[in-house]
Amino acid sequence: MRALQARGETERSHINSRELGEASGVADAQVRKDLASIGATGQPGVGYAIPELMEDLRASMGLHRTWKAVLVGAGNIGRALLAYPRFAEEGFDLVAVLDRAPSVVGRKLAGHTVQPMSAVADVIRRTGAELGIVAVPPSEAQIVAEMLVHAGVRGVLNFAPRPLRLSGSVAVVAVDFTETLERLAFETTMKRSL
Amino acid sequence: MRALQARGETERSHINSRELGEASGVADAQVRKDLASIGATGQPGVGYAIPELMEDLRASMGLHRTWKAVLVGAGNIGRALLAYPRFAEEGFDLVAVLDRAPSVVGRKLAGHTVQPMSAVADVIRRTGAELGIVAVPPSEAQIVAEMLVHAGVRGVLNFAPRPLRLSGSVAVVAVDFTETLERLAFETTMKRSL
Ligand SMILES: NC(=O)c1ccc[n+]([C@@H]2O[C@H](COP(=O)([O-])OP(=O)(O)OC[C@H]3O[C@@H](n4cnc5c(N)ncnc54)[C@H](O)[C@@H]3O)[C@@H](O)[C@H]2O)c1
Ligand SMILES: NC(=O)c1ccc[n+]([C@@H]2O[C@H](COP(=O)([O-])OP(=O)(O)OC[C@H]3O[C@@H](n4cnc5c(N)ncnc54)[C@H](O)[C@@H]3O)[C@@H](O)[C@H]2O)c1
Repeated sequence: MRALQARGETERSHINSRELGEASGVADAQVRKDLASIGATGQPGVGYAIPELMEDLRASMGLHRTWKAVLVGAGNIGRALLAYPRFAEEGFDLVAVLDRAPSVVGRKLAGHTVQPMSAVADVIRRTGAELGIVAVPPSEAQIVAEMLVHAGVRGVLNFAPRPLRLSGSVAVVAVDFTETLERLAFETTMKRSL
Repeated sequence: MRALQARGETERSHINSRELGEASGVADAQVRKDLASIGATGQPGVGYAIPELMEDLRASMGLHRTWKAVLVGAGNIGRALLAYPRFAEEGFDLVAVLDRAPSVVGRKLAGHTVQPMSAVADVIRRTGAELGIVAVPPSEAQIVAEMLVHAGVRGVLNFAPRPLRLSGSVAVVAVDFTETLERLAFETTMKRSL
């Protein structure tokens, strides 16, 4: 996907499975098999048309549809996410905000009225949200994630620095700035030795 | 590095360049060359001792030392970063916070007194900070990054959804939650089809 985006910018109209294989470290035949399984077809000798291939990839990755997400935790991280315009641009819609602090419940933040945690099942049923964003202190993350899964979400974005133990049928992705900082430390070290 | 961490957990004591090559998609001979350049030595027929190799890798990636960073922007993201314990654990030390809003300058946040932007050169000289974290609105990100680089930082962590144009000698890493959300959308889609 990243390899295609990079190539798409070079005005070339087609790409073949060998080039894709090299860019992603996957064998040529495997690329053809994977692409066939998502319905992408190439022409022998010419390859895959890049714009169509991007479409097929995005659709197969579930990126074509809008995803509804509920946010739990209206603290620093929660408020930064509510004010972040890029989500809506990418098809992610924050449909509700919940928190347990009485001083926060009922306040209006970025167009949402903060709901109490007792409303989580109602909110998920009413909005049809499939994703939950956990932006609470580490000690609360597991309980909150379980409440979200119990109420029906199928994917959890976890900001708390604490691994979650959830059922195998739920996707969990952790956000960890430390990995990004490590990458920065590495790149800064490399730049110095150039 | 990730491949090693995974293997390190399997109680094996050694790993050879062929296995490392397979795990990271790099040719066997290239692995040996790269590792030699960071001073890691393997024994013929036995391979590299995993704990020593991890040490060498971390040192070469600049992860052995502490990194000092200054934070610009004491808003939502800034405050969340100041309260985040994992940075210090990983050897990243937030040594100063700066902001331009008069209502924020002079306040105490997580043990730091917020400094005005006019103090950026002083602060970087006094603390010896090498990294700068940009947590300001998108329209301000470029100016703030240039001020940080001009004052001497050599790596920038950018939270604003706006690409920065900085000198090639400066490392820039952007934090973008949207990539993480895309990964979550993809994994949630995959889990459903299992
Ligand atoms: N991933 C990263 O790199 C990174 C960086 C910074 C912060 N964090 C983490 O993000 C999380 C949020 O940080 P923050 O600065 O926004 O914290 P915060 O304290 O500002 O906000 C937490 C919010 O969660 C609410 N809350 C607490 N327990 C709850 C519960 N059981 N149910 C519902 N709401 C509850 C609180 O009322 C508060 O509004 C923390 O776990 C923090 O460690 C992660
Ligand atoms: N990377 C992501 O996925 C993600 C997610 C959420 C927010 N963000 C981005 O992070 C940035 C910060 O978000 P936030 O919610 O903390 O914003 P915020 O408005 O709460 O805070 C911004 C702070 O920057 C200060 N500031 C503005 N201009 C400045 C300047 N020229 N010099 C010094 N300080 C200045 C303001 O006074 C304020 O305190 C924004 O660019 C936002 O789009 C990114």
